[in-house]
Amino acid sequence: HIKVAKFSYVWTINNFSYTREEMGEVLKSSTFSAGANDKLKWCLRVNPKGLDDESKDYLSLYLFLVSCNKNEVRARFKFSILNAKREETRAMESQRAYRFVQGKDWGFKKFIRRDFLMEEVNGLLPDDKLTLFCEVSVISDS
Amino acid sequence: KRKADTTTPSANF
Repeated sequence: HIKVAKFSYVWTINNFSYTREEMGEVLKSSTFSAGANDKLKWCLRVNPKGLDDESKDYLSLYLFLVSCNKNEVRARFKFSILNAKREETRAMESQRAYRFVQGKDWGFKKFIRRDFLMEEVNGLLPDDKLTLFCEVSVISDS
Repeated sequence: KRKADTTTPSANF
């Protein structure tokens, strides 16, 4: 038997167009868990100007396992952006479950093009706020 | 669904 624990986290970054991170630099969210007693602690890490030369025109987004009480954790994840109506848009979902150990991340180097994100008509930065939505499904043996 | 990547690739022996 397998057990799937699904939970989500919303991260709002205010004044997004003023963030000072350069290529390769990262912003980290607070840590979050499936529940108050859950031993797995996660966070989101975003590179507003990409991770490297290949991704410099993109915003990169990663799910990071901060701490865990097991050797490894398998999880699927989905990232999206909440628009002004709090609807999920531009969702990107992992193809399969990925293996995380403490200190490991998985995500998408090219989550969204910066020019698309900043284009006002796309409505992804209402009041210059970027709201990221992350859904995680942790798979374990029951 | 998309193939994910990682900032910390680990070596496989």
